[in-house]
Amino acid sequence: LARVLCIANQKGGVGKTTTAVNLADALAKSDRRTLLVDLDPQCNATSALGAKAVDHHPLLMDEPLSDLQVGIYPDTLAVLPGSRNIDDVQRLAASDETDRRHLLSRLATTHATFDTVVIDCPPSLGRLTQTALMASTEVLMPIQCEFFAMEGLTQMIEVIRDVMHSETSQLDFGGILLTMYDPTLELTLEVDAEVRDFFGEVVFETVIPRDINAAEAPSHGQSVLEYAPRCRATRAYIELCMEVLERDDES
Amino acid sequence: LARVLCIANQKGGVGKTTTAVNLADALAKSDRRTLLVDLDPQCNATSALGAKAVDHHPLLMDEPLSDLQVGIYPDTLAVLPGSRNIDDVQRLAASDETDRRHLLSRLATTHATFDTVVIDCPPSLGRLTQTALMASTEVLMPIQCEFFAMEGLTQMIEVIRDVMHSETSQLDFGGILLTMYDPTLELTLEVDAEVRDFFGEVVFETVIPRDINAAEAPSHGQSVLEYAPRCRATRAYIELCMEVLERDDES
Ligand SMILES: Nc1ncnc2c1ncn2[C@@H]1O[C@H](COP(=O)(O)OP(=O)(O)OP(=O)(O)O)[C@@H](O)[C@H]1O
Ligand SMILES: Nc1ncnc2c1ncn2[C@@H]1O[C@H](COP(=O)(O)OP(=O)(O)OP(=O)(O)O)[C@@H](O)[C@H]1O
Ligand SMILES: [Mg+2]
Ligand SMILES: [Mg+2]
Repeated sequence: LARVLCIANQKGGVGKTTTAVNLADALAKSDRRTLLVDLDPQCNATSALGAKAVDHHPLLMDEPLSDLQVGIYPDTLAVLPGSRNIDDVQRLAASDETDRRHLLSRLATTHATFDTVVIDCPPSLGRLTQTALMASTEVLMPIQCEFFAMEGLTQMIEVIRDVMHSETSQLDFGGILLTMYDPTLELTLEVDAEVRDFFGEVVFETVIPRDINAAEAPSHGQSVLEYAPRCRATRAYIELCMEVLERDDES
Repeated sequence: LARVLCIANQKGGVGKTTTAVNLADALAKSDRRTLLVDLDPQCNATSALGAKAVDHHPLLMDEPLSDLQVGIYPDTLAVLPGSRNIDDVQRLAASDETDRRHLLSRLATTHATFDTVVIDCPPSLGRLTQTALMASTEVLMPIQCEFFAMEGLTQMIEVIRDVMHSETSQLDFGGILLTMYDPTLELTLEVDAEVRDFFGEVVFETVIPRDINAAEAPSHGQSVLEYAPRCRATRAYIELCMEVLERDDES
């Protein structure tokens, strides 16, 4: 069975896409056959790796996913591109019972050919994110160390709990990741302490530092690991990947 | 007729709430009777001014808005709080025909008592943001000067155009605001040049600098104008307010 990591947080701009893309790349470089799925109508994860958004979302079509995915590295990394088609966006967002079953069965076909699947979600707690959580084995929540970060957390945790308690779910809480971390700012240290007090071990030891290379890499269609192999964000995402792989061995 | 400014962008974390709160405060300080409306399920605009999220969203209730708003300064600034109630959130997001008409007529009641209304939207292009655009006289789009900022812009512009062309709309394009601006970063200067080339005069001359005071102020329940009256973000939001008021005189 593949590990399916859902990268989700309703708060916007916290580093969901940056984490999804760079973690997927680090997993591929650790020889895990990895698929990055773009569920965000902005299609940022698709273009961050140099792929193009498509006219119809692959999860709403009938062809096999293997015909619709875009290879990034032969054998180890592929992207299931997103779509900006307004009808598809609304259909995915509404995720009614029929579409939800279809999406879940489409995503289940990935287990046969991939070791890990990473799903990038839009900044929302709506039905599409809930469907993505239902398809996942674990949820990873990026949090920026700022005041508003703590506000929406309880709502998010409630939705995750609801999905974990539903019959068909196989969802575990994968972890909380602190992003755009700047240890010189008082606010960063305050939120770090509050989050670790509240969530304890669930919070990854690895934090992702604020590093302009992470923001520049997507404009070159590359992961930060490819764009700036020795920068601080690259080292942090490699460390995160090792922590994610260790957590697998333990459970 | 009141001016109704819709602060919208589907990209997350670009400074929508920070702009809505601080522009509303600056307008109130310029003696415009101002109402800040929180349409985001995270209720960040509500707590940024020290108010509390409520159990039911005021726009979905029947009492007069004047009974449901929270006064920040007597006579010049009030906030219509948001709600995290999951049923209200889903009803607002779905914004079906009946609810949409109800929301629009509720928002129309604000014209009698306020000079300006500022609406903070969630990071989405869905029906709720479209309803907010329908209720507005102008849309103000904060953009962070980073690569992903340019990606979702065309979709956003299309939605705004659709609303502007519908019969009942009174929507103008208010302007594009560059936020978290750091002139020492190459990426900031590149995106600035690209946005101004493409949009010209529509882009406000005022840019909002990256300033930690803007991120700290909400944890004190204050606008940045109150929290740090002489900081760079405060000066920028006062300048923005003057530009917004000038644009009114011209049109
Ligand atoms: N470690 C980092 N250092 C510096 N900039 C970063 C870092 N991580 C992300 N960014 C930048 O911050 C912005 C927000 O990140 P990103 O788009 O990944 O967040 P998101 O949660 O996916 O946003 P959305 O809610 O819109 O989907 C982007 O412009 C990105 O390039
Ligand atoms: N000028 C600024 N300087 C420094 N930090 C800022 C500035 N403006 C906003 N921030 C911080 O950046 C983060 C994102 O801003 P904000 O929450 O206002 O964006 P948003 O677009 O409303 O996000 P969402 O899409 O989740 O609604 C917040 O933590 C905020 O405090
Ligand atoms: Mg994203
Ligand atoms: Mg906001």
